[in-house]
Amino acid sequence: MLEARLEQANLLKKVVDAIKDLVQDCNFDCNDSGVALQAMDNSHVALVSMMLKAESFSPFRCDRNIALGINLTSLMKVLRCAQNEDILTLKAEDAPDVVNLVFESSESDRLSEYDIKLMDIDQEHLGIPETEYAATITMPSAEFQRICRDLMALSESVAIEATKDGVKFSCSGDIGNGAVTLRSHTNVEKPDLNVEIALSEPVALTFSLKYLVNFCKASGLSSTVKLCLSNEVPLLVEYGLASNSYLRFYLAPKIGD
Amino acid sequence: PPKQATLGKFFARP
Repeated sequence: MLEARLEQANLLKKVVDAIKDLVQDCNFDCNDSGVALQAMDNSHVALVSMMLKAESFSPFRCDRNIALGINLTSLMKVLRCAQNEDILTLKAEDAPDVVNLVFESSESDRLSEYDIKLMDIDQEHLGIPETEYAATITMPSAEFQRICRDLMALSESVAIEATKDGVKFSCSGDIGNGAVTLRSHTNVEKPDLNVEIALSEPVALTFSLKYLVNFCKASGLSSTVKLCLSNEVPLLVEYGLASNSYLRFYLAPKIGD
Repeated sequence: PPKQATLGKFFARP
């Protein structure tokens, strides 16, 4: 059986809220290392990969591999019934028909319980190769969100170019062009505002802004975001969570002329 | 204009 207690229901609420417009029905794969999810969007252009490690829960118990097939709209309806500060416990039997969610208020004796009917989801897992990325950019998640939103006002696509001088986000559209360039930057007092660019070779790739703006819905999960790029491979956008858990998005590039 | 690739081109199916 599965029994996993999250100190803050808000974490799962934010994760599901961030991915529910990209993917609809997902398997939450539970085993003794934690709760994982991998799902592609309908167009097979973007992929969500979530890992909530066992250490993110206290306690965490999962005796055998259980796939919980859940419709994210249904899950969101139930998660909205939780207060942000509530403690959340996920429970399921070994061959479950439902997943049980219990919300406990830390301040009162209120206890609420919901069951969500599970679905049989035949989901293909893609093998994501271990990649040594040519460029890794760590920046404030709010800054990345702002750049994507600003450039989307002008164009459907953004070119991301990383060189030793910095990272340039540029676009061109019907009304004109736009570009934002960031250089490495260290803010001693507010390290969350740092921009770090680790580069082994220059990279230039083009991506759809519609997807990037969608990924940025995860900005509330982490003050920083990591962009990993190599020429001619999908972009990795990673929001790190506590206890080495993470929410990752992969986006296939636009290629050719 | 460049064409949108899909992930199947890069990530292996099981």
